Amino acid sequence: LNYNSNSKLLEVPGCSEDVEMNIQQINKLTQDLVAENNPNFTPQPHDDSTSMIKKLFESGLKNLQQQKMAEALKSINLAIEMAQRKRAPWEAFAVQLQELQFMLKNRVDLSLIQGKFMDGLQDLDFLQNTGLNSSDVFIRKTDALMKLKQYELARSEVERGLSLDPTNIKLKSLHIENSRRLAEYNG
Amino acid sequence: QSYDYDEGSETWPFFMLAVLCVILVPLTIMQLWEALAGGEKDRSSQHQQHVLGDLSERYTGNDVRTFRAKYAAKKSKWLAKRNLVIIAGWTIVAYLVQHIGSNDAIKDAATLLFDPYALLDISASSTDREIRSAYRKLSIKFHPDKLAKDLKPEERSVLEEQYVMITKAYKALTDEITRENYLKYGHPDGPQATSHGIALPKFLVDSSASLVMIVGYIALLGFILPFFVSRWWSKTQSMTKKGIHVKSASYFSDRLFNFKPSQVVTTQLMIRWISHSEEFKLMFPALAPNIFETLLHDHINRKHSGNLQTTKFRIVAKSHILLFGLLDIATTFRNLEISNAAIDTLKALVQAIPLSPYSQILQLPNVDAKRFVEGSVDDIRTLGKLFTYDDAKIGKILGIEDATQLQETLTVASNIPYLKLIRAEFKVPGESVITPLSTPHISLKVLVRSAKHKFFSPNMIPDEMCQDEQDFDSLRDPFASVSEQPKLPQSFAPYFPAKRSGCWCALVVLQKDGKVIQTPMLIDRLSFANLSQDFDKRTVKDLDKDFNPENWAVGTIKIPFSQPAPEEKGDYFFRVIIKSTEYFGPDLDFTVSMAVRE
Amino acid sequence: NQALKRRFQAILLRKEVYSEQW
Repeated sequence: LNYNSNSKLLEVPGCSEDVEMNIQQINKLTQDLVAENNPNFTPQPHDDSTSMIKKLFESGLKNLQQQKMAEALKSINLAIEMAQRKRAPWEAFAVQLQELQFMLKNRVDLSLIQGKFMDGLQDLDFLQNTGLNSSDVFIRKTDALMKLKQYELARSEVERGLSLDPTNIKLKSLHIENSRRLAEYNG
Repeated sequence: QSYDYDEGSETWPFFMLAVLCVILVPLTIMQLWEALAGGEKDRSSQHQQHVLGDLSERYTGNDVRTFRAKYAAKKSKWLAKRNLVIIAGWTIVAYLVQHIGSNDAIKDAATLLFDPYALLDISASSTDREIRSAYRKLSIKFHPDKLAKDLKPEERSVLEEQYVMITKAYKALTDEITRENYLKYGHPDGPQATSHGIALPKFLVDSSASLVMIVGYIALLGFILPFFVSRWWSKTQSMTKKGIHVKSASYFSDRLFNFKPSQVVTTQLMIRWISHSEEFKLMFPALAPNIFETLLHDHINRKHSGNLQTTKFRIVAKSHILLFGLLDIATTFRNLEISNAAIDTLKALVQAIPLSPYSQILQLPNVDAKRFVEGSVDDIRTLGKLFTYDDAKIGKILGIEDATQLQETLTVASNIPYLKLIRAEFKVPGESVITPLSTPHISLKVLVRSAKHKFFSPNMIPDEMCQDEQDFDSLRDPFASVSEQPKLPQSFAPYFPAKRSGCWCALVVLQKDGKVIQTPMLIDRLSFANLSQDFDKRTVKDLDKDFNPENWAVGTIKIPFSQPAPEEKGDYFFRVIIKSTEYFGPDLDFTVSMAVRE
Repeated sequence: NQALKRRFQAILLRKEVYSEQW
C-alpha cells in the first residue's frame, strides 16, 4: 500500500479487483472530505445540491406535461447524474436511495413510453435489486420482457409478482397474455 | 519368556492360507462376476436404449473418438493387474496346500486330534444303538485276550493302544463325565497339553534372518505404512464430498462471498471461475488459467485448439464435475442467478454451443448456423416452432441439403426430451393437507414429450394416472417409487469428450425473496417411452379423437423439501426450476404454492 | 452509497451484455 502525496491517493499495485474496489472507495471518500470546505458538515443531505436536483427534476416533469418526452428523459437523466456526482458518500444513504428510486421510477415510465425497453428493464432490475418489490415494478418488468421477446423470463417475473400480490388484475391479464405468446413461441 | 516358534512349521502355513483365502476368494468372485456379467451389465443396465445415444456415437468426431479410446484403455490395464494378483495368490495357495499335505509334522499333529466317530468309524450323526453295536464289533476284534498269540510285542502294543482308543471313543460318546470332558476339551482325558506359540516359521526368527525381519519391520512401519496413510489422507483431505478439490471449492466460495451485485453474471464469468480450479492446475501445472479459459471458449465455439486439443478434451470432461461443485456452492449461498448460469454453462459445454436465443436450434447436428440465422424468415427460436413447418421447409430453414442428414437431424430434434408439467403439488405422506411443521415434499407428474408432439392441456391426463400408490412402503419412503423409473439413456452430445447420460437439476426458490432455499436435486430417472410416439403436431388435427391418455407414460419427480413446513397457517409460494444439463430447451420453471392448514 | 453508485453504473454494462446476449 503506498500513498501518492501530490495526488493524495492510495494505491496497491497489482492487487485483486476486490482490494482495488476498496481502495477506490477510500480514495473517493478522502477526495470528497478534502474538497469539503464546510468544517462541521452533517450526514444530512446537502440542501443546495438537493434544490439543484429538484429543479432539474421539476423541469423534467414540466417537459412531461408538455408531452416533450425526449427532453423530459434528458433532464431526468441530468438530475440523476447530478445526484450521482454532487452527493457526498457520507450523506444519508436512506435519503439517497429514496431519491434515486423515485427518479428512476419516473425514468422507467419515460423509457417504456419511448420504446426503450432494455433501458426500462435494467432500471426495473435495479429497483428490484435495491428492494423495491411493488406490483407495478413486476407489471412494467413483465411488459418490458414481453416486448423484448423474453417470454420465459417474463413468465417467471409475472408469476413472482402474482405470488407477492395474488389478486392483482393487471398481473393476471399479463400472465394470460404471456402464456399465449409462449405457446406461440413454442409452436 | 522363550516363545517356542513354529518349529515344524505346522501352523504358519494355515495362517497364511487363511489370510490369502480371505483376500483371494472375494476378489476372484468379483473378477469372475465382472468378466461374465460385466459385459451385459453395461448393455442391460437400467439405462434405457435410446436412438439419441446411437446417433451421438455416429456423429462423434474422430479426435473425440481417439480421446475416448485412449481413456477407456486405461481401465482394461487395471483389470489385468487385478488378474495378476489373483493368479499369484492362487499359486501361493496351491504351494501352501501342497506343503501342508507333504509336511508329516502336521500329519501326526492331526492324529493328536481325538475324533471318536473316526475311531469307531461311524458317522457323526449315528444313534446310540449304532455306537454300541460298532463298539461291540470293534472291541471283539481288538480285545487283548482275543488277539492272536503269535503277534510281535510292538504289534501287540499298537493293537492294545488301538483298543484303548476305541474304549475311550466309546466312553466319550456314552459315559457322561468323559463326554463332558470331550465336549469341553476335545479329548476325554480332559484338557490336553496345548502348545502356544507364534505362528512364525523358524527361519524368520533365528538370529541370521532376524536382522532382515527388523529391517522389514522398520521399513513397513517407518516408511511404507506412513507413505500410504499420508497419500490416502492427503487425497481424502483434498477432495470435498461433491468430488471437487478443496482449493477449487474455497475459490468458488470466495468468488461467491465477494460477489458484487454490480457484476453481471454470464457464462463467460462461470468459465473464468472454473478456469482457476485446482484440478486444472494439477492436471496441467504448466498452463495458466487464461489458457484454460481460451480452451473452454474454443470448445464452446467448436474451434480446433491445435496441439492443445487433448488438453482441451481433458479439461472439458473435468469441467462437468467442477460446474456441479460450483452449482452446489452457489445454491448454498442461495444465489439463483449464478446457479442458473452454472447450468447454462454446462449445457454450452455439453453441446459445444454458445448461449444464444437460437441455441435450441443450433444444438441440432448438420445445421448451417450462418444460413439459419440470416435466413430464418420469422423468428424461430424453439424446436417446437420449427416443427410447425413441414420437413422440406425445415431443411431449407436449417440449410441442410442432404436428405439423410435432414432425416437424422429431424430424428435428433424429435427425440430431445422436453418436459411437460401435468401436476405439481406439495405433499405430506399420509396427510391430505400440509400441516404446520410437517415434512412435505414436492411431488411432480411430468410427461416427457417431443418438440414435434401436438400440445395438449395437462388436465387431459386423468387424475387416476397421476395418483401415487398409497400402499405402506410408498408412505414410509415416498421416493422409492421414483427409483423404479428407468435411468436416462445416453445423451446426444457428439462434441463432449466423454459419453454421458446427463440429468435434470431441480432448484427450489422462495418467491418472497427470489433466493434458492436448498441444494439442487438431480433427476436421472425418467421414462422416455413417449418419445417413440408419433403424434405429430402437423398431422394430429382434433385432440379428442386422436388423443388417448393411456398411450402416455406419466413420469414422477419428487423433490425432498429441505426444511419442515412453516409454523403458522397460510399460503407460501415457491418457484421450482428444473433445468436439463444436456440440452437447451427442456427446462421447466413454474410456481407451486404450499397451503399450510391445520 | 458508493456500492449503490457502482450498482447504478452497472446498469449500462448490463444493458450491453443482455442486448448482445438476446
